[in-house]
Amino acid sequence: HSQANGVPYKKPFFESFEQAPLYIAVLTYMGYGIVTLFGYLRDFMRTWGLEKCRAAVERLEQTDFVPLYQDFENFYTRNLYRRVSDNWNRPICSLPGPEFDLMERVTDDYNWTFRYTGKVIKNVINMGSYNYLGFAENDEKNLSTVADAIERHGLGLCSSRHEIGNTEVHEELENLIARFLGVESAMAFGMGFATNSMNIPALVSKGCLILSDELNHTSIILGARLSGATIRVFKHNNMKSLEKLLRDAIVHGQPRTRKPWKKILIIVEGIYSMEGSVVRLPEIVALKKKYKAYLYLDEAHSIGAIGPGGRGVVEYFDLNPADVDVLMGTFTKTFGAAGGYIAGKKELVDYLRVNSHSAVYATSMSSPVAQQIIRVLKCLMGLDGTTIGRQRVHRLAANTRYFRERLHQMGFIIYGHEDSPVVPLLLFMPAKTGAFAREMLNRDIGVVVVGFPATPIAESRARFCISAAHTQEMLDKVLSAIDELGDFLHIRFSRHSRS
Amino acid sequence: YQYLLVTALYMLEPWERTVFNSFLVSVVGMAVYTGYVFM
Amino acid sequence: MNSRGIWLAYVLGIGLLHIVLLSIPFFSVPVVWSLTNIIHNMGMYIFLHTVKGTPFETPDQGKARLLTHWEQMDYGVQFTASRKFLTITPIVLYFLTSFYTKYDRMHFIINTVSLLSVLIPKLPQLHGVR
Repeated sequence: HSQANGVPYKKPFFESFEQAPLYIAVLTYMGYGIVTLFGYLRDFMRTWGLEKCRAAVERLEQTDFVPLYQDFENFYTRNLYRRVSDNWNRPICSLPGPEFDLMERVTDDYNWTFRYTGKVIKNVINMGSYNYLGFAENDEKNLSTVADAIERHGLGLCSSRHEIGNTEVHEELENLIARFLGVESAMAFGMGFATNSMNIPALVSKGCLILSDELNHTSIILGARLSGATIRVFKHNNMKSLEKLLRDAIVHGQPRTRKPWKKILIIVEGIYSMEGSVVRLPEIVALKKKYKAYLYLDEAHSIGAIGPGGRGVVEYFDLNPADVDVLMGTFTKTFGAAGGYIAGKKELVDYLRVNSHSAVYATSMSSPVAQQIIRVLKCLMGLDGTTIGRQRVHRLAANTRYFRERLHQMGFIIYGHEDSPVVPLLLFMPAKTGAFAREMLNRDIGVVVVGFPATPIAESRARFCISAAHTQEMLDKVLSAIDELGDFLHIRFSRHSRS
Repeated sequence: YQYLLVTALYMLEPWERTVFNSFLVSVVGMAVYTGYVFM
Repeated sequence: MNSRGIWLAYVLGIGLLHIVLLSIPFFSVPVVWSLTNIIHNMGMYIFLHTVKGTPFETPDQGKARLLTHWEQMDYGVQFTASRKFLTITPIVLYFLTSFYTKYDRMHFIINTVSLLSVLIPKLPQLHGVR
């Protein structure tokens, strides 16, 4: 990749997506086939009244109306997901910190209904929350400013930014975000998802072209669809695929009319939370400059989680923030808060202040949440007189490297970039996914497992989110549990030689 | 346990596993018989 | 249908179906081959050309709900590798079946009708036709 003026990366860019042996893929399809066949058998029995249908169906009086419940679209929910659904939506009864407490629940009818036993499973290690820097905490001394904000402004402002929902807390927060990111201006929104879905339509419209990574988040997809712009999808993190689309867009222009596109907007994410991959930002910036396109970078998972100062992938690759036209991120993950931001040039932010759907209609971010974000930002920037923020960023980086290396040594297939705190461990078969989550809970470890259709059919996985708040003992306990399950469930699929 | 995991029978209810296993046993039984007759 | 190993799994599935039928003692070899062909084509017709929509929720605001699996494949692009593969397999199976049934008239007619039932819906001219 050496270019005229040196290499795009200042450090080696290492990410892996190792494939399992072919027989694993075949056995995975066979498993899905068997469960699907039994699903059809069960649906047949439900249709002919041989079995009571527990899923939501229309009442007799409603049958002549438009169907409320798409029967076939819930086939997977009824016949696959339901069977292992005890692994999802677990009732957590504490904050999503490095450890949390779970309500124990049991089922008498194969997960159609649950009942609580009243017992609490205490101190379960939390490997599923996006609590990257461990700021999801509730000790009194750290949250005094948040308590003051509640005293001064109450819990909610119940008005939009264009009316009385605009307070000095918001302005302080936005100035701090702009300073943290090193850009001219920033704007905060009350909801992370809406930051994408409501602002992309304000930036592009019909006659524009959106080049979107195939694994982009649903909020980006919704925003792109609402905008009315033409959407083209390039392969995940694949620069050749992106450049080909850019060239076609420049050379051929709009379909039929052949007019040049009004704007070309490349939309990517900093860290992909299902793959654990990091965007190839230096190459994308080089492409956008070459083809005069705009770049929209969604740092939902990377802000605070990567880079020496926690400033995200722009800092991680040591790039100039001005190279990215629209910097977007959310406060839901690292900041232990809610909401999102858009940052960039002042004229961009001022335009959004006037034209963004969120600014006009949505309730603005509530003050205690804004105050929590200000607290975390000051901690990250060292403005609170401590180095806690920077220590946590380094702690997270160390935990991530350690965790990934150990899993790799144990022979598991893990996806993504070596510095990404999101660590997908591939399980492939649907039954192993359910068994893994159950066995880990038996060992007091809470994990998130993901399967088809949220992932490709042959790539079910467990997704670990590392936190700076995880201690070495916690990580070692998790790793030894995974090591044990590696033999018990036979999930060591990697064929790379174990270092 | 591996058999249950790989065939995804792990996700099914006991009676479904029984149905699948009896189907499998009968197919294998018939295959053995047919092979024997054929030989 | 582009996933890695799914074509191999599909061919192995046909082989497994054939072995299951072959293990039934009172079926002759021609009957077994014709049954393999007919059951395979019936399954292909149902799963690819009859069932509409997706067995799970998709974020496309219900666009796929009225399309069969065959029409949803590769976003509707024709002559892709998967489409060619799924068009060729029933034909190959038909040739094998015709050979093993020694071109008996009755078998031939039944298998030909069965083959056409899965080839005709695959024609690009019939994309989206009801």
